[in-house]
Amino acid sequence: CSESDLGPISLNWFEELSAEAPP
Amino acid sequence: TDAAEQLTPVLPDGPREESLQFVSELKDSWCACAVDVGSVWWAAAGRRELRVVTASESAVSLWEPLAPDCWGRAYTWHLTEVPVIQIVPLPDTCNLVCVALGELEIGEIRLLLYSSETDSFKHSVVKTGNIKAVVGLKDRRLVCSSRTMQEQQVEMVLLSETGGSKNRQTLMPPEDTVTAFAEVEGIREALVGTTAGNSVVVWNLKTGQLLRKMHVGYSYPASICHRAYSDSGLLFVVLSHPHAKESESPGSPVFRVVAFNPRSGRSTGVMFSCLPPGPAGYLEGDVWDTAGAAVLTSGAVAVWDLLRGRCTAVLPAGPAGHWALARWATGGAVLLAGRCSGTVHLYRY
Repeated sequence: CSESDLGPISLNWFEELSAEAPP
Repeated sequence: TDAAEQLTPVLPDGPREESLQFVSELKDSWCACAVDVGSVWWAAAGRRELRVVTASESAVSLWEPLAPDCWGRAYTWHLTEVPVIQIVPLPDTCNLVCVALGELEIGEIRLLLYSSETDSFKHSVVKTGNIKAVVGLKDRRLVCSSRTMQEQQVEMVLLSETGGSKNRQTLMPPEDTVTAFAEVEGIREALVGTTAGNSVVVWNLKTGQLLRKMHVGYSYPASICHRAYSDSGLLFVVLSHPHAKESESPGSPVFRVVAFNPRSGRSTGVMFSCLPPGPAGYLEGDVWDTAGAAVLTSGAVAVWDLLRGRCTAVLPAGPAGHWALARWATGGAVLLAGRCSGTVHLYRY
């Protein structure tokens, strides 16, 4: 799969989503 | 040492392919009908060894290797009030067996253990309720989803060595019912689940946050998650498809590896593992690392390399009867195949 199929990829997705999600 | 490695390989009516090597047989002569089989690390007399656990509706037995190709029952817990439904594997945990009990659905989770303080085997209840899904995680953690008429509760319980619960953390529930959980290799605090609405959800176990809900797609309803791996910014989830039926064979995927981008919520199928040729559908399966095993409606067990999408071995039903259970032993590399009669075969993979 390419990045265009899946959208921008972040290696730190877990930390980023944890910072953004409601507590 | 790995108990299986001490046992002399014997090949009476073994598998058709070389990737599974018969190691030994364990016969439970008391067993009226086996409901599950599993394994547990057990430490005794200064050494840790792999032991086999067998469950019937009213008893759970712990088996120890006595000599090459000879297993003896070390202990049996009798659980006569509520039927045993399944063994819940607790990876990397020693001297603790976890079982789910209930009538049609899970009503309680119990820990079975040996207490060195009192030199006795005992059991204790860690969770009761209308439990829909349960998983054992590394570091003696257990996650359950349960349902009341009004709401769904998702909870992580930190188990103590003595069979109690040390700590509990509530996880934010998704709107639809959670059907299965899977630990995420690579991120200790991440957990994934599948839901009745065919979504994959991601939690932060430390904070209890529900981080993401991503739809699996309509082509494969009722997907069940088994394993997940975080790599290169993607979340790879191994899903099984209980609706893989003989009518669709060959070519009906039993397992799929799907790559999710948790940032965008988009996904793509990476690999399919399909039913082997022949008139057989999928009954139930288990995944360890990148190996999948499933019992088919024909009574055979099939094993796949999930990253290559290849069926690597088939254990035919044979004259001794149909296989009913297929489980990977704790630590992988050993497949436990069980018949309803209580006979269990160990194979090195």
